[in-house]
Amino acid sequence: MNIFRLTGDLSHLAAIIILLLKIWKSRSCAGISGKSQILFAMVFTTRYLDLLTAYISLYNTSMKIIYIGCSYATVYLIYAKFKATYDGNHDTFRVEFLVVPVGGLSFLVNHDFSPLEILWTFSIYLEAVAILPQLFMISKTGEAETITTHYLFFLGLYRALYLINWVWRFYFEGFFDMIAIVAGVVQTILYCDFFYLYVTKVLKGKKLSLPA
Amino acid sequence: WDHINRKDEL
Repeated sequence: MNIFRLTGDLSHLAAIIILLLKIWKSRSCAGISGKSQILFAMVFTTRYLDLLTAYISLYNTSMKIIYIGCSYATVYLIYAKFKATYDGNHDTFRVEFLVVPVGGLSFLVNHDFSPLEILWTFSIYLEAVAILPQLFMISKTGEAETITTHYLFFLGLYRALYLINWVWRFYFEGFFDMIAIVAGVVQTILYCDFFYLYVTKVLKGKKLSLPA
Repeated sequence: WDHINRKDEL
C-alpha cells in the first residue's frame, strides 16, 4: 500500500458516498445516469467475486463490501425508491454498445483464460467506460448539479491517483499490470474534458453548464 | 518486463 493508492481508494469511497447521500438527502436522482450506476454495480460484482475465494486484508475485504453495498443501494434508490425522479428521457446512452465490445475484448485480451480472470478483465475494461452514460447525460441536459460535479471529480481523481500508484509500484516493487494500466489511462482521459470544466467553472463558484 | 498479476488492489 502507498499513499497514492490509499488516497485513490478514499477518493473513490468519497465519490460513492457523496452520490449516495446526495440522492438520499435530496430524495431525488435528477441528473444522475442510472445506466452508469448499473454498470458500476456490474464492475464491482465481477471484480470482487474473489471475496469468496481469497482473503487479502481486512481493509481490502471491508472496502470491497462497502463498494458493492453502496453501488447496489444507489441503483435501488434510482430505480425503485426515487424512481419518479429518474430522468429516463436524458439517460439514453446505448449501454449495449459498451458491454458487448468490452465483453468480447475481455475474452481476447486477458492474463489467463479462467472464469475469475476473464470476469476481472471484463470489470477493468467496463470500469474504463462506465462513466460514459453519465457524461453523455450531462451533455444532453447541458448542465449538472454542483454536488454531481464533486461526485464526478472524486471518481475521476481516484483512477488518476491509481496511475501514479502503478508508477510507484513499478519503480519500487517491479509490479505492473498492463491491462489495468491501459484501461486506467483510457478511463482518466475520458474525464479530462470534465476536469477542465470542473476547474475552470465549478471551483470558481459557477454552475457547470455546457454550451447546449 | 517483470509482470506479476497480483490482485491486491481494489
